Amino acid sequence: MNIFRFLGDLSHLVSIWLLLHKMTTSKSCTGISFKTQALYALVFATRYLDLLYGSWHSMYNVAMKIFFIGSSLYILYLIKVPFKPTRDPAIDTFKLEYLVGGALIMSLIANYEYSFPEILWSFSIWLEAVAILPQLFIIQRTGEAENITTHYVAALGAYRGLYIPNWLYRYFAEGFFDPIAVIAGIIQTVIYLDFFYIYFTKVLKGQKFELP
Amino acid sequence: ESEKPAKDEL
Repeated sequence: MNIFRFLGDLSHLVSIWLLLHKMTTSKSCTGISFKTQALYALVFATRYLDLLYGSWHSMYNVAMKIFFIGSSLYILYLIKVPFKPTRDPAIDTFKLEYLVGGALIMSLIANYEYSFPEILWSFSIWLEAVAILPQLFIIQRTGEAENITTHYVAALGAYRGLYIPNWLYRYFAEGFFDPIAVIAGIIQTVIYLDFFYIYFTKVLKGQKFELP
Repeated sequence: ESEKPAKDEL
């Protein structure tokens, strides 16, 4: 565990807290992509259910895995049950088939072993890389976003972004290199770059997130 | 010995 990895994980926790805060205080899920949230639930289920076959690295990892699976299911519940009337499915129209299908193909091409757990892990890594796209698509379609929603997306982007210096550190300090995670992680971070540009030049200077 | 990276990352 190094500082970049720790800050990345912390940022991931903060992003989920921001999302829950937005929904519970405004009692709405307006502007939030159910599809992105469903993809994250699938990402966590396919990656972290390795708990069931004994992949227990540390209490830290186990606690985080349980938290991410649990919170993602709770978020889906909030969107689908109490805040259902506030969701507008007509703007959440990104085609999930492409993302899930693409991740499936990538998991069959790029994995460390042709075994069910390894392919599942690789699938979760590739799917995570693109899971934010339906959310960014909503922001692009509506041309604006509530500040709290942009803080959520920014914290989520910072999470995988911070894993990159973590991998550099681990490569030089520990000789550790996980090419699949690194390549997918870089793709994931690149997907956020447009968003981050507007976030830094507008939202952090007190303006509303609006596309030009 | 396995060449697989240990999956301790989240």
